[in-house]
Amino acid sequence: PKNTDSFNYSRYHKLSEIYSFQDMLVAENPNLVSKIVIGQSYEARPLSVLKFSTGGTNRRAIWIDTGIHAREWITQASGIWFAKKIVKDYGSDPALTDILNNMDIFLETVTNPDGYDYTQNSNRMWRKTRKPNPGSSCVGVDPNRNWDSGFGEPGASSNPCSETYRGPSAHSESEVKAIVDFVVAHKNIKAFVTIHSYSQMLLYPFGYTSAPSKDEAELHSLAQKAITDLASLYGTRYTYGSIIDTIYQASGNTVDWTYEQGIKYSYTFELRDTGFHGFLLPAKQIVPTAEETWLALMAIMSHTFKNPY
Amino acid sequence: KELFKGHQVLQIIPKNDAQLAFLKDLEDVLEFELDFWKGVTAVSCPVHVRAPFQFLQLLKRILKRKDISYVPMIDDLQAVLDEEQKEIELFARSLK
Repeated sequence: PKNTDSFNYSRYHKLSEIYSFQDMLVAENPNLVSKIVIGQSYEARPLSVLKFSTGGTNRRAIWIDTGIHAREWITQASGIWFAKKIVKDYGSDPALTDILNNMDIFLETVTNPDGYDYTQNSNRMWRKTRKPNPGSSCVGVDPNRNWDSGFGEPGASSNPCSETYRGPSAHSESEVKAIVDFVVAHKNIKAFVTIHSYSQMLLYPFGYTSAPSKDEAELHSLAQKAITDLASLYGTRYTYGSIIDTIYQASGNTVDWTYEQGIKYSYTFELRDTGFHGFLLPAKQIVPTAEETWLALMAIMSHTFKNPY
Repeated sequence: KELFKGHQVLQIIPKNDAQLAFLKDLEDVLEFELDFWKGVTAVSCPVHVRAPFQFLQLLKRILKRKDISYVPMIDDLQAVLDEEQKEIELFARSLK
């Protein structure tokens, strides 16, 4: 494709195509979109983040990431669609325009690029990062168990061969550390949404403990609004709640850490489906999935915008 | 390139606490190379597990012995992956 209008959003794309898409989007929208590189993956790929900003200095911000688990292809594909949606709707959708006139949005579409490339070329079922583990023949760490929040507690594995291996230490994975450093340095991120698939869920902290977060009532009510908006498009039904109550105990996960950093609106999505296709969601479902998820994202972003803290 | 010929994804729904506990133990057995797409959570909640061809019959025998029912969610994973790959290649060709 020569531009982002002719990019096919209904197909899964190789990493190089996603990188090209990002560069095209930046080139086409220089006053709205820029690309920042927050670090390097283990295999030295850039960890690129699209920044959507209409100006200002260190404005309140919203973070969205997709693809931290490599094989969850619907998430990277949705991330690309969100990026285009933001530039299309800015100036025409009043709610998004309001948000972007006051806040920045950061979008990392391929959070685990080594893993994604590996799923494209070697093993479609790969989930983790690609860093070798000394003393083990098994490779990689689950980057959603590597955060410094309940790290090492039940709900993650200490075995490098497990799909939920937590890693040797918190933030040992450069893909995780890059986000940690960025969030800590930014200091003004007010919503953090990390996107997974599949199970059709919208979850909030905590995962490592059954103790409710102090904002549980508000997070619960916002989750309900978000999934109601999501369902309004195609009737896709989501469940919602805290991670530990809704799925299972998961220690060292992303949103527990972001919440404990003071980012109140910390959510993790599980996109389509519920078990017909699993990680192999047919490409024709990419756009519908992204469209309905966008409605939920808008609910979270609008609420964050209207409820400064 | 890793192939998944003969791998199946099974949907298992634990009916009681004993079955749930057994499946939880199974999750920790790395020797069977089981890949839990959807982990073990609660009674009546579906578990999805990818079983490699070499352990598939063993897994099915174990589940049967424990009176745990299952249905194949994906019959032949490689067939689905081939389809996905074909679609990607067709698209790439149409671009050219």
